[in-house]
Amino acid sequence: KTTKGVKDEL
Amino acid sequence: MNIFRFAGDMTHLISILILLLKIYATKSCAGISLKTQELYALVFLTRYLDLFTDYVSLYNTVMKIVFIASSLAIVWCMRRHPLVRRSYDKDLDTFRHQYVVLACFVLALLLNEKFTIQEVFWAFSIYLEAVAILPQLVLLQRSGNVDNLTGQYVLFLGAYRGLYIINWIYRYFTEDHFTRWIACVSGLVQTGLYADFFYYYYLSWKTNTKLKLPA
Repeated sequence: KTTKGVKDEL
Repeated sequence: MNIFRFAGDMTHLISILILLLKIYATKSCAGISLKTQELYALVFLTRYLDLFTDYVSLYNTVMKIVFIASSLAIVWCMRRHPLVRRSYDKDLDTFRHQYVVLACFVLALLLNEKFTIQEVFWAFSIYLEAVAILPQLVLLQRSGNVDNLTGQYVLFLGAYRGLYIINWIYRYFTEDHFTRWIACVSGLVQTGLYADFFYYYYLSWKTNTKLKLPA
């Protein structure tokens, strides 16, 4: 689960 | 990671490879805007500041390095390569992109998720990516005709943005912590910029004529 604000996209 | 996001990254990668192939194979960059390529290099450099600090996945890290390296390689070719640089349409590529850089930076100072260096530069890179294609579209309109590789380059770039939007819609409905409103809004604006190009591209494909953009 991505937490709010983590930049997991390019 | 969903299939839409992966497909989006792949079409983005293909668009860059098309450009590299065109420049390498023809040793020419006619019809390509150096300003757009410089803006893209700036987008990747300012967006991936977290390259060495936040590790998300091997895929992300590899793709970030590939995007930074390929965009810098294109700029280097167009500026330094003795053969390629001669074919650069300097007097056609006249979009004043420094104003765009400034506007995006001011907007990033005002609109960001957190007022830190990394977040401001991230927001800056998101806004800049939305308008980075403008010099290229202006150059295509100026030069009137669009050679098919450059046309395909813009087509794949548009496909990458479209797939990212589908990816955001998908994530919005499947994840509870999905808040990337800056990227979503900016991505919508960016995709809108491509829409008119797509329209003329589709027309030229349908009527089987050379792609002409209204000056």
